[in-house]
Amino acid sequence: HPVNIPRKEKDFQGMLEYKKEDEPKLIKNLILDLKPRGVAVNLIPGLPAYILFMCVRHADYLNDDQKVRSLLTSTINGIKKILKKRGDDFETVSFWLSNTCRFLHCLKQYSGEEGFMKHNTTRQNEHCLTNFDLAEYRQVLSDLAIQIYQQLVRVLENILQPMIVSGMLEHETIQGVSGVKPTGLRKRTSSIADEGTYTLDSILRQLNTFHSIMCQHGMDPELIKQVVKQMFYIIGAVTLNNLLLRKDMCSWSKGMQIRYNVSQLEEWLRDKNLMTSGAKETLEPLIQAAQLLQVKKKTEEDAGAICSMCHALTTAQIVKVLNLYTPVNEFEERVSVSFIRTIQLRMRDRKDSPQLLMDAKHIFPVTFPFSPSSLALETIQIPASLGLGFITRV
Amino acid sequence: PPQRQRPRVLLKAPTLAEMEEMFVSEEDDSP
Repeated sequence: HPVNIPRKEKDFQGMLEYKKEDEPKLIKNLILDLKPRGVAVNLIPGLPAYILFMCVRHADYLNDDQKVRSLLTSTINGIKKILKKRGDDFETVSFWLSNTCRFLHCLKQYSGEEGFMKHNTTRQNEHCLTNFDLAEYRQVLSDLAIQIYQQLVRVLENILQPMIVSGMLEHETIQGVSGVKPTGLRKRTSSIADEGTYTLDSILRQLNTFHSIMCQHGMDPELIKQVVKQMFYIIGAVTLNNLLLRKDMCSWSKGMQIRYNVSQLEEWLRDKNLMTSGAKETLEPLIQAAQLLQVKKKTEEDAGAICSMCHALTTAQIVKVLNLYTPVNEFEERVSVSFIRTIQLRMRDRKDSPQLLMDAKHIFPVTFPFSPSSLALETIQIPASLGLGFITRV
Repeated sequence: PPQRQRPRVLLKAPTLAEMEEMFVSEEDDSP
């Protein structure tokens, strides 16, 4: 229940008053000690950001530049501190990325700059900052959000990395296509995977977990799309790089398995309404490598088809896959040296890089499109569980 | 929308790195 004496919401001005000496306590309780998995689960998404902004508003209202500066600096340092301490925990990083972005959006939405006020209600416009222009602090917060985003990518990469080769390449879910093992010895379906073996389902489950955490934290949908695109890029790059290094992964049936796995990832995107995220496009090199494993590789026409099909692969990658291609049954045959030569000749004019492996550590530049909130600041109540009894709704 | 009475004062901000430096030295000073 709220800590304040009940009053009509229209009486509030959407500000929070606190004493200067309580600032460290505010940072401690709201940032350093807040557990995303505990108390924060029941909060409205972005509540810490709204609370901090309403405190900034009050300091601005008092025309106290030192108080504003001090609060903003302590907030930024508090967020950096918690991310140093629990920076390997996806939930913590996602939570503070969401809140840092929301805080940044609030500073824009209530800046008084016309460009950011278009969607505001009359009441929201009355809540704009009156004394200070915080544009420089917005820049600092934007830089901080970029840092947190990169940290989030590193965390999810560490979690996904051990699953990718096993789930995307090694584990076989399609029965009857691989000629490697006699049918009786083949592993059963993914639902009964060997203990400790990651399957495609493990990857999909992990994607679900990441996605639901980000949604729960109220992360901007446009930002979620960027995270998902980055996750798919990592999955595609790590899978392709391993395929390019392993002869046992370059067969017709592996091509089939990879295409199936990719279709499941696409299905996941569709299910989450993320088809416009650009995530699927990052899998294109892998999709083409899988197709290359499956197409005919014999005649001049085949060579022409391969060259026009594999535009997302470098010549080095195409040649490597053809060299590694290994027949696993009597219907398939090795790619001839002359066919590979033909491909090389046809690709001569393509000015692509000699690069064989993809840069699996590449991070796409992130942007934080302005996303104003319809939430009315004067209606925000502070749950007692946050331990902020020393601040007053104004 | 209400009109502003007077232009807001731009609050100069240190960069993120400068902020961290200040923060670290403050922490070092603390007992």
